[in-house]
Formats: sequence, C-alpha cells, structure tokens
Amino acid sequence: VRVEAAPRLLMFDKIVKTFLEKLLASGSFQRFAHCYQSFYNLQPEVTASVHEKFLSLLQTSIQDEIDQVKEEGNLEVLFTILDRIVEESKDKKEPAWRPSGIPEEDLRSWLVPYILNQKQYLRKHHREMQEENAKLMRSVLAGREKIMELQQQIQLRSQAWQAIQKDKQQLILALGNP
Amino acid sequence: FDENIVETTTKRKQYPRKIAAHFIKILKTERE
Amino acid sequence: MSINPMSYETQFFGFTPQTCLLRVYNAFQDYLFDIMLIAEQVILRKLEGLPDSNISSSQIREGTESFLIFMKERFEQLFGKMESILLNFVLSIPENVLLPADKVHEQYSYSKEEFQQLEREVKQLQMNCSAEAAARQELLVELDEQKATEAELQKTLRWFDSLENAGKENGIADFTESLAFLTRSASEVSSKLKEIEEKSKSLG
Repeated sequence: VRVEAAPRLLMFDKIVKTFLEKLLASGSFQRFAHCYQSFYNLQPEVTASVHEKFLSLLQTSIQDEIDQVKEEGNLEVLFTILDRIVEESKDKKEPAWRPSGIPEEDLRSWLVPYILNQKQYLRKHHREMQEENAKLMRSVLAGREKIMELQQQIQLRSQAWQAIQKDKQQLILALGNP
Repeated sequence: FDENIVETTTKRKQYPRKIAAHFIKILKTERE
Repeated sequence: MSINPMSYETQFFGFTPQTCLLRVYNAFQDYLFDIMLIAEQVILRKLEGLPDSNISSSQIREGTESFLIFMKERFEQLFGKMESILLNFVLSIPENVLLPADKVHEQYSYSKEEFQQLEREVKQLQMNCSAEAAARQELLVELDEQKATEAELQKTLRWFDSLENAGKENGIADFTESLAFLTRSASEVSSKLKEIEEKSKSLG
C-alpha cells in the first residue's frame, strides 16, 4: 500500500485486509492436515470441512471485530477529518506546536486573543473617555469663565451701589446742614 | 498509564475552552 | 525503550492508538484460540462416532497445539507489521500538523515575559481608564457646582435688577444721577438758606 497517498481509511482497510489474507493463507490446509495427520488419513473430507469452517469463522470474527472497532472509535469520520487536516498542512515543513506538558504555559496562548481584545477595547474606551473629558473640561472652563464674568458683573453692580450709598451719605449730609 | 494519557489529553482538549469561557466573564466584568 | 504515549493522537482520536491496537490484538488472539478449540471439539465429536479409529484425544490435542503454535507465530509476525504500519501511517499525526483546536498556539505563541508584558499593558490601560473616569466624575461634580453657583449669581444679579427696576418704577431712571442731582439741589438749597439767613441778619 503506498502509505503516504492513500486516505487513512483506505489504508486502514487495506492493511487489515492484507493482514487477514496472510494470516488465513498461513493456516493452509496442508499445514492443518499435517497437524491432524491421523484424523486426516481417516476422514479427509471432514478435515477439509473443519479447516474451511475454521478459516471462515476466523475471517468473519476478525472482520466483525474490525467493524466494531471502526464504529466504536468513529474511525471513518476521524480518519477523513485527519486526512483533511494533514492535507491542509502539507505546505508546512516546520514541526508544529505540541503541548508542552505545562498547563499554564499552554493556556497562555488560549488567553492571549482575549487579552488582546480587552486591550483594544480598553484603548478605544480610554480614547473615548479622554475625548469626552476634554469636552467636559471645555464646559467646565467655560463655566468658570461665566462665573468669573457674573462675579465681575456683581462686583461692578455692588460697587455702583456702594457709590450710591456714598452719594446718599452726602445727600444726607447736605440735607442735614441747616 | 493509558487512562492517564486519555484523561490528560481529554483535559487538554476541554479545559482551555472552559477556562477561556470563565476568563471572558472576568474580562466582561472588568469592563462593566 | 522510551514509550511514545502518542498523546497528541490521543487528543484527536479520544483513545490511545496503542490501546486501540492492543484491543484488536487481544480480540484476534482470543478468536484464534476460541475457534481453534471449536475445531478441535468438532474433530473429537467426530471421533466419538468412530470408536475403532485408535486416535486418542491427546493425539488430537497435540495436533491442535502444533497448528496453534504455528498460527500464533505467524499471527505475531503479521500483527507486529500491521501494528507498526497503522501506528506510523494511519493512527499518527505528522509532526508538521497542528490540530485545528490548537490553532491559537500557532497565532499567539507568547513567551511568559511577553504574556506578562501584555498583562501589564492591560493593567496600565485599566488604570488610565479609571483615572479618566475619576476625572470625569470630578468634572461632572464641578459642572453641578457651577450650575448652582451660576444660579446664585444670576439670582443676585436679578436682585440688583429688581432694585433698579424699583427705582425706575418710581421715576428714578438712574440712582446715581438722581442722588447727585438731589445732593446738588440740597447743597444749593442749603447755600440759598445760608444766603437768606445772612440777608435776614443784615436786614435784622
């Protein structure tokens, strides 16, 4: 079987089939008859039929076992998936990553994309907050100015009234002199 | 030994996803 | 001999390839033995029908053992070959292949230092955001205070307005001028008075 080309499932079936054929071929009737020589001499047909039954029972039992293993292991699906993954990686020459055996080390790569995402979010959020705060700062500064202005206005008005107060004093003085 | 290997590799397959799910919750909470 | 646990393959298949093949080996071996015994039983039962055959069951047992030993040897050889091919070419993951579930390791292979650096950056960003949030809070507080202050100042200005309006309503357009006028008038009046007094004294 050209092992690198054939899809895994095909390879698997072919290899098991070849194993079975060779195993059954090695249990030849000559060999079987030779081992049961005395019985073979007495009953050659029975010997042949027992031998035939032996081989066919062995073949069906092994084949059933293989089918069961394929089914329980979900091998057909897994082999097809693995073939596709291997096909997709055929351009990669370097040895691929493998678990290091240190969980926290291997976990890092899993968490990095989420941390990068968080970093991006925070950066964007921070920029937005800065813009927002700049706007607020402008309003605060404008507010401070407005208050300053109002305070000056009030100062002027109260100075004016103080001046009036003085005038009033003078008037009283002026009126007070007989 | 075999069980250990299967158990370890099952964890390798499942735990990162589970941990990542909790990690995402943590990040979301930090955002809030 | 160091055992290759084939853990990456196990991660993919969900079982260790060696165990899978061990199970197949055990099953095949059991079948070989069981079916061998069945064949022997059939022969012995056949012999029961041939009492003068002079073939003893131990003879049959010898035959069984020699056939089984031969088959077992062949089985071991063939199974060994099959196992090595299956482990190396079918149930194995070539070393350049990365399982899709592990793609993250291809994209984000961070060293411990890089990871910690990344965490520091995120921490710093979080602090920056908190600082901005605190600043925002302070700005909002000041804006609230400004609103209240401005309202107070506006109230004071309105009070001044109401004073002036009160004057206007009573014919005083401008207090300063009016007071100046009154003061002038008052001082004129008082100087007139003085004049009058002096005249009346001189007339007196």
